Amino acid sequence: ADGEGPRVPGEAAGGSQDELSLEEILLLYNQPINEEQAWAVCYQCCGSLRSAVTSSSQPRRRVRSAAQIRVWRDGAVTLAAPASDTEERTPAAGKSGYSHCTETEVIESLGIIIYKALDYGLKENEERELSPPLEQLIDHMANTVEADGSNDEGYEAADEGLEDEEDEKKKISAIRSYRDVMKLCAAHLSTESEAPNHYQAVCRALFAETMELHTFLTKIK
Amino acid sequence: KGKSLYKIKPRHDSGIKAKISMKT
Repeated sequence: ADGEGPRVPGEAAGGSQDELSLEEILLLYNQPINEEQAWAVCYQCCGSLRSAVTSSSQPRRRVRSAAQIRVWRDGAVTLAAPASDTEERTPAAGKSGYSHCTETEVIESLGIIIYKALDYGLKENEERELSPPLEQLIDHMANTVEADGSNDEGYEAADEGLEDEEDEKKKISAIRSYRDVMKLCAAHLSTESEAPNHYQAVCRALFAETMELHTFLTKIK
Repeated sequence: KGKSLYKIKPRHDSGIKAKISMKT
């Protein structure tokens, strides 16, 4: 589609290059995503998942790897089926099988994968210092199933932080839906109403810059 | 362009990385 160089590894044969997986982006840059990209991918992915809930009967599935998160040229982010989804189709899949997956379980898995993308390349004994709002978002996303609303006190009791931190926790103590995640991502911006355009632009730039880098590296080779 | 700037600290048992690791 871009007319030059080989396609990004992993692209399906044929067709235009209109999407990249988060895994391809990480591999190409060989570094983690930045915080703004994490907010944007969360927002955009939850937006598409939310649309899918209302517009189709597509089964919910957990996010098992960054390869499933697809960033599109136009800034959309979607969740693809695993490359090999036989695992999820086994009768033994049970709780983790996508046919029984709840929205909070999808959010949990998305939070984990987003964190791993932020943590990409770091050693086991190293931890990235995240901004408190993003860390709290991911923390709550990844713990949604256990938290289940009533366990919120556990977080607050464990963190005897400043009052404004307590307020922040209260705001994000109840992530139960894609909409909740999107609201929190929007609240991260100075003007919440700009969230759709802003996060789409961030993801569009992520796609475009990754393709530029790929083209550049191809020419160098 | 596209650069990630971030600080790295030692991993803590009570940190988010440890909690995420326990889930995976």
